[in-house]
Amino acid sequence: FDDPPGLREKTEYLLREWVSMYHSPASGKDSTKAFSAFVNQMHQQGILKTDDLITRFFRICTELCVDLCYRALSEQAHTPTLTRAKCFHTLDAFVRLIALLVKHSGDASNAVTKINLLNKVLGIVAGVLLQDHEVRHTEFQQLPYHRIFNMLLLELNAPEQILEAINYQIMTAFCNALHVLRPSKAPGFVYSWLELISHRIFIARMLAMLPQQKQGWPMYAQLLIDLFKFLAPFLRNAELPKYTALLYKGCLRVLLVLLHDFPEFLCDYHYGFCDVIPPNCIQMRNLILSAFPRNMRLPDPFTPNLKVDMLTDITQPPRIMTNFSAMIQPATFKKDLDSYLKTRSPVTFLSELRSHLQVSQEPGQRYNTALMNALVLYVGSQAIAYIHSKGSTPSMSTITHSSHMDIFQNLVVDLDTEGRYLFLNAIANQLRYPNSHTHYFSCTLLYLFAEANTEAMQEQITRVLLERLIVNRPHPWGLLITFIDLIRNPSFKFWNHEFVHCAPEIEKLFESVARSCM
Amino acid sequence: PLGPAIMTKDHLYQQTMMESAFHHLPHPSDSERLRNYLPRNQCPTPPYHSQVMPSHMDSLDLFQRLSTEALFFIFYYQEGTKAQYLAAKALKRQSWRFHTKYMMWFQRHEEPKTITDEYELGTYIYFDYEKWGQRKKEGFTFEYRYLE
Amino acid sequence: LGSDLTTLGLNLNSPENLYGTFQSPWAESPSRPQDIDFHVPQEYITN
Repeated sequence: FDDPPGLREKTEYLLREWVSMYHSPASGKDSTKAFSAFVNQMHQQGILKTDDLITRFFRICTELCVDLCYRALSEQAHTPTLTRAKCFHTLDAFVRLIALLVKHSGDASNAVTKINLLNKVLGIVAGVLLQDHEVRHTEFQQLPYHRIFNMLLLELNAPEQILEAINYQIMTAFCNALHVLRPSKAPGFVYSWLELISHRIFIARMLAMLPQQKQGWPMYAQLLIDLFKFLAPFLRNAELPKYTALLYKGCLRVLLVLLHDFPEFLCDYHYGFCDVIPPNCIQMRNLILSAFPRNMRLPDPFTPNLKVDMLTDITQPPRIMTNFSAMIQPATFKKDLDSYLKTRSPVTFLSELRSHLQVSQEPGQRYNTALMNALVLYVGSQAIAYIHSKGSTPSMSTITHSSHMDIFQNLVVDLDTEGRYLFLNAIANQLRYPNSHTHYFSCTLLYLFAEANTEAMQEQITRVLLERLIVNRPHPWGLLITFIDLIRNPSFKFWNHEFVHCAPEIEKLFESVARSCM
Repeated sequence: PLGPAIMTKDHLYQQTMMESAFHHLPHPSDSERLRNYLPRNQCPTPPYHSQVMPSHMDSLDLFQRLSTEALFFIFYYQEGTKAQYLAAKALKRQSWRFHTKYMMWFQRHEEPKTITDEYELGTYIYFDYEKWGQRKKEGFTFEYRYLE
Repeated sequence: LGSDLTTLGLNLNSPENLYGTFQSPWAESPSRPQDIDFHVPQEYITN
């Protein structure tokens, strides 16, 4: 509904008042003196009387700030630095007001009113942004919104007791707002968005400092998934325009920071990430798969006669924070799968398997990749449990002749090239640091190679491994040990295959990889 | 084998918006508080300067090798930053002490066994902040004076 | 073949965490000490 008459003028006056009070030397430490005087003015002007008025006040303030920025940006008379100084003069004051109101709303120990207000304001700013994004289209500017969100993040993460006590709720509110503004919803804001979620304070809070250390991890993972989902269609094309290339490069930088500082985070959420990263983004996916827990020592994969199955870590399952078994839908399919795994019935299960996975005839989009990934990991983890239940551990001999391997062998035979590529990728995505999944899937891939009844299958297995190896580093440990075993172990007769010698440059490539491995 | 993805109308719209946003990227200084005295201007470092930041740029070790004047410069012109913090630590290593009441620095020549008012007054070089403030306007020179 | 990730301006061999000086996804180098907000004692804010 329309704002009550006069409210916009009143708000404009109040905002101007506050900005001058904020900048006056008499405002006191953290503007507390100015704030107490200003709150009185708000009371007198009736702004704090109802929730609705408060909402309208913040929305109009936001719009006024945004309009001011668009005017300053359109003037072009100043250097970027001066334009920013002009905008931030008002923006920073507005943010300080928001922060003070949040901190002082309700009584000191009552977090609910503070967080409610924060959610309200973040929601309002997000709302104004999305509308602006919609209306101005390619004229949309991120600057005012970036500054508001960023400075509010700094203000509300100051080392103050009252804020520390509600930091988890504060960061949750930010994550909710950033999820609302995820790149697929506000592509014009994507560069600011990535800058915000990679700000050192945001990363510190979400991944390192929240009281129960991992409270922030699922929220941060969700934001990264938002980014990958947005990037996916654009990364599927080999030619990247410069604006996509920059975003991709920025994304790599953030992932490198995460790989260096929080490898366990990438380990825990690798499954969800690989589910949304396009299969052709090999280096980015390798970067995630290369993460390993910091307390783990990885034996050099090139060590001659490395006995992988003797490693202590190899028996431990990795933490997987995604509930992948719940992703196997529909429920009837899951029920049949469980039944087949347990009793190898219904007998029609294997022949119907492909129909569950194939969703269209459109080349490149024939299969439900998420279901494929979930199926592979679920069957594999059930296989490991089954082998352990027999008091054994995964190896080339213990993984065979089971309902689990039936399913894998059926898929490798029955799927077309595209389907088989996705299937082999799902397996290769589990080749990571020493753990029971890496070991099981490494054996499985080699077993499928050894048992393949056509050379095309063997070639495709080799291609999937090789395309992951020839890109620049990093390379996951599990990938290296699997490929080294493939080319070293005479039982696979790797070098006898036609495709190894199909062209001089391919042959040379294999030899150079082999040289580095053997 | 998957080939390029088919671009839907939505994707093309997103691409258009991304491309326009590309022309006004946020500048790193947008994510930090305004600097009163040394704003981070957006002009790139001239090519004849080294483009690569020296490593350990933010180590106390590096700051300790700066001159006293440089440390005071950083302390007063880059307040509220890590650089100011490191400059303060380096100054303390040079026996400079920050006098919170007068908000200025003084240098002690020997570490007192016990700190008494009388001892505090007697042994340090007095750093005249007011005059320094005035000098700052005129051109930035330091003035040291002994207190008898 | 992807790119050489060691050329993205991040010191991947650093013993300290990188996120504390991470300047921006678009920046070729980390933040400098004078770029990073830091909570210094209140008395230090003299301007």
